[in-house]
Amino acid sequence: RGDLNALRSAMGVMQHHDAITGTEKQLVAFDYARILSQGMAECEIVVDAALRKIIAPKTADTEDQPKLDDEFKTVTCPLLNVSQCATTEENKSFVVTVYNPLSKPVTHYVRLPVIDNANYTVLCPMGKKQVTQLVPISDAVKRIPGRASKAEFELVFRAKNLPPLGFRSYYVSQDAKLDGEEHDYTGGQVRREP
Amino acid sequence: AENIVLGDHMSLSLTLNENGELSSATFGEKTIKLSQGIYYYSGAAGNNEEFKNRSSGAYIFRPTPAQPILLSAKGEVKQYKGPIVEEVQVIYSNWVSQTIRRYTDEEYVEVNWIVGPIPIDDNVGKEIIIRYESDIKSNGVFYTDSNGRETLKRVRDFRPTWKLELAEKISGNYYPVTSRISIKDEKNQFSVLTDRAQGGSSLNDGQIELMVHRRLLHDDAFGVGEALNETAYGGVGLVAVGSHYLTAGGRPATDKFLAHRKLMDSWMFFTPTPTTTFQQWQ
Repeated sequence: RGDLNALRSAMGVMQHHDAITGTEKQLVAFDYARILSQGMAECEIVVDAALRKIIAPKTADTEDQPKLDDEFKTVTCPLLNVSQCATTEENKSFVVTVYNPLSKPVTHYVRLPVIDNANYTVLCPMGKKQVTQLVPISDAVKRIPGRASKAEFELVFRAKNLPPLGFRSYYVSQDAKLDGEEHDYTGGQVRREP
Repeated sequence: AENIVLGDHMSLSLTLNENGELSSATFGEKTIKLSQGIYYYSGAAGNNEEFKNRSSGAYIFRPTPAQPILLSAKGEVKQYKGPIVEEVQVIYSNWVSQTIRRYTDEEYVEVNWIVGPIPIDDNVGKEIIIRYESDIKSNGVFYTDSNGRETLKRVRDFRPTWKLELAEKISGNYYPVTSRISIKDEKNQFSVLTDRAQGGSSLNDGQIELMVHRRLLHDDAFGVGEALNETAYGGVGLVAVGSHYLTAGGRPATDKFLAHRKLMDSWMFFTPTPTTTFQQWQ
């Protein structure tokens, strides 16, 4: 059970001009980062619980239907700005959920750090393949001190028309094969260029 | 040793010179001359006992009177093109680099900059700026937003309520930029949107500059009691990573919506699914 107030409280503290402008002592700056990070971590628990409730409210209780992997939590990746994310780098399949906090539909460009120059498939909830592109990560990013990542590429795709104040999830897999019936993809729409 | 062209001529195209710096941009039907450079100001250093000896520090930006020094004179350039994004990655030195991106369906240019760790071996504090220069005849006027709300008109070397005599022409014309800074003339408008609050100005007509990182070696005696000399992993100087979004010629509403999109950006959450197939998840 996460504590939403941890982030609320952190955001309250961060209204101080020292946090806004960077006029605090360095030890205070580190402490601000600690408080904010703890608040984010608490909210991650809440998001994980909420998404499980929305995505799989019934399936978890019935034996004949599969459920989401219980042992795997939904997490954020705060180091995406340096192209580092353990979930996207270490897993061959994962779900990316993109939340739109605006009251209008928006398109978001998802950039996911991945290790291999491999074939990735990104499926929307309707099973439609998304156009993807692999872009090599700049050497300047790779040598940022403290970055601990083996990612060499970013997998880019468009999360198009995200619903206002809502989310959409995408299933990403390396060399994914669909069970059962083949989906009818529009030939020209699926392209991938390194 | 050739110019690089990103985009198409229908919506947005960019020309970059052989160093990976922007040289012109066409936004829809509007073409503006656009160049860009990364510079640093040397921070003033003194004993703080008199006004003239005040150091640049956490509270104040006080560059030495000398012109800023260019950091982006020569870059190592790599270009990638694909169906979603075209990008040019430029490394100027082991502490200054940028990636210029143009997404196929978008009307803005993304400049993703990486600055740091700022070297201080020469014992000089440095304040790094990115400067965009256009052919817009802005006539001393520029616009900055006020905490992401109202956009305020700023006039160079001028205050609306008193007669101004500026002793420090650079910092005296700097304003907070929370989400965007713009210049315009009768034909064109050019805006730079930021992903965080920065200091910015238009020190000459057609110019916009924004400060992206600073590392200073002296306290400014305004209360913090230490120099703004941040270190991070392994004791090296901090590296700052961020983005500028450039728009021009567009409707003002486009800028505002883009500012909303970037300041309240979408959040991403990740769930590993090692045993859940797509059909099960669906």
